[in-house]
Amino acid sequence: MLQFKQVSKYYQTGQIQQQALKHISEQIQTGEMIGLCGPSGSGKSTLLNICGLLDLSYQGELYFDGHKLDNDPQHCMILRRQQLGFVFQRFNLVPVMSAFENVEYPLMLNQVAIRERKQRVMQILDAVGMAEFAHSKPDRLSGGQQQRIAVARALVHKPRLVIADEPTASLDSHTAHQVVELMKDIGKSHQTTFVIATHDSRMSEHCSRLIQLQDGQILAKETATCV
Amino acid sequence: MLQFKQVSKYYQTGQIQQQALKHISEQIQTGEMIGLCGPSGSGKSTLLNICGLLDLSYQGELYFDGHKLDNDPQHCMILRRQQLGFVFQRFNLVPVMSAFENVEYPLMLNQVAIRERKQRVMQILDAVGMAEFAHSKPDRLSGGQQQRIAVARALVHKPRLVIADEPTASLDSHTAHQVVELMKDIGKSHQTTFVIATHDSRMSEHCSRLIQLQDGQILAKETATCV
Ligand SMILES: Nc1ncnc2c1ncn2[C@@H]1O[C@H](COP(=O)(O)OP(=O)(O)OP(=O)(O)O)[C@@H](O)[C@H]1O
Ligand SMILES: Nc1ncnc2c1ncn2[C@@H]1O[C@H](COP(=O)(O)OP(=O)(O)OP(=O)(O)O)[C@@H](O)[C@H]1O
Ligand SMILES: [Mg+2]
Ligand SMILES: [Mg+2]
Repeated sequence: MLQFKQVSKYYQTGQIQQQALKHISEQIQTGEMIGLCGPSGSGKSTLLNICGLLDLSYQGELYFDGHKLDNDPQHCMILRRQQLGFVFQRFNLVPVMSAFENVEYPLMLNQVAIRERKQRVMQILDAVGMAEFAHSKPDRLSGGQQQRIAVARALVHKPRLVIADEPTASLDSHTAHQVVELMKDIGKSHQTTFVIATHDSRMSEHCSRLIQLQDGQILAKETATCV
Repeated sequence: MLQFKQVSKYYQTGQIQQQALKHISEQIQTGEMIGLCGPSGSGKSTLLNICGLLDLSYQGELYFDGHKLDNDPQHCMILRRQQLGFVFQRFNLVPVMSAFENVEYPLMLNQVAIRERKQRVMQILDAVGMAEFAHSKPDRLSGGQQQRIAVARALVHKPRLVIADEPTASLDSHTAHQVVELMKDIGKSHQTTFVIATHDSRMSEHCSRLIQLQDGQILAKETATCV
C-alpha cells in the first residue's frame, strides 16, 4: 500500500548539505505493522515525515495504493486527513484545546456527526486510560499522558495508514501495553497499516516486520533488530 | 544530601484540586544514583521539579545538605546554577543557540574562563557522540540528538545533584549506553548524586536504589521495580 523508490533527502544548513536519507527503496503491504528501527540520527523521523505526506520535498518516488504521489500539496492534505494518522515524536498537541478536543479534531475534519464523535472520542480515550482527563489541556498533563492523547488522536478516525514516531517512549509498561494492544486491535479489525519508528522492544516485538536504518540507508534484512 | 519530609503538592485547575504528591518522605545520600519509577501520571516529574528547586510551591519540607530550604527564590536560583543539573522531559533547549552554546551556558553562569569552557564543552559533547553537531541549532537535530544535548548541558558544570527526567527515552541502545556510562563516570569521580525518573530498564538497572511512586505516594521498598 506504500512504496518508496530511490527516496533521498538532504537538509541544507548554510553551506553544508547533509544527506539524511540515501536511495531508500521498500514496499509495505496493507495490514503490516512495520517497526522502523535504527540509531539516533539515522533518519527515522525524516522517513516517517515523507511516508506521512508531511514532507513533500525529497528526491525519488513515493507510491500510495499504487498511485505515484505527485506532491500536489492540496491532494496530499486531503489524503492525510482522511487516510492517515500521525503520532509525532514531540506529540504536537494543540495547547488551547482540551484532550477531548484534540482527539475529536480528525473526526471533525472528516465531518463525523456530533453524537458519533463524542462516543468515539470517549471510547478511544478510555482505551488509552485517559477518559478522566478528557477536559484537561496538554499543559496540565504528564509526558506519558500527552503521548497517549497523541496516540488516540492518530487512531480515532480509523485511518488506513498510521505513522507513529516513538509512540511508547514516555510510557510505563502498563500504558505501553495498552497502546500496543489498541494498535493491534485496530490493525486486525480495520486492516490498518502501521509504520512505527521505535527504540522500544515492548513495541517492536509486536511488529510483523522490522526495517533497520543506519546513516540514512536500509540495512540488509537478516540483521534487522530494534534494540 | 537531599531529604523530603511530608512533601505534598496539589494542582488547582478551576474548581478541581488534584493531589499530585501525598506526604512524600525520603532521604537520599551523597553519591547515590536513585531510579524514580512509577506509572505515567504517578508524580515523577512533579517530584523532580521540587528536588530540582524549580517548583517552590508545595507543602512539607525539603533539606539540601542538611539545611532546610526556605524557598527564597534568589537563594534557590544560585543553588540551582552552581550545584544542580537538570535534564528536562521535553529537553527545553534554547532554540536560538547552537548545541555548543546550549551546553556552554551553565559554565558561563559559573564564570568559567573561555578556554576551559571550550575544552569542557567539546569533551562532553564527544562523550555523548554529538561533537560533530556542535554548531547545529536544536531544530536541526533529531529527538535523540536533542536529548543528548540536554544531558550534556546538565552535566558539564559537574553539579553536585543531577535531576534527570527520563534521560534515555528517545535513545537507541548504543547512545543510551553512552549516556549511562557518562553518568556513572561522573558519579564516581565527583560523588555526584543522581535522581532519575525513568521507565527504561537500560537506565534503572544501573541505579543504586529504586524508589517507586504510585498515585503520588512512595510504595514499600521491597516491591520497587522500574518496569
Ligand atoms: N501543571 C499541571 N497542572 C495540573 N495538573 C498537572 C500539572 N502537571 C502535572 N499534573 C498532573 O499531576 C499528575 C502527575 O504528573 P507528573 O507529570 O508528575 O507525572 P509523571 O509521573 O511524570 O508521568 P509521566 O511518566 O507520564 O511523565 C498527573 O496526573 C498530571 O495530570
Ligand atoms: N530540519 C533539519 N535540518 C537539518 N538537519 C536535520 C533536520 N532534521 C533532522 N536533521 C538531521 O538529519 C538526520 C536524521 O534525523 P532524524 O530526525 O530523521 O533522525 P532519527 O532517526 O529520527 O533520530 P532519533 O532516534 O534521535 O529521533 C540527523 O543527523 C539530524 O541531525
Ligand atoms: Mg526521531
Ligand atoms: Mg513525567
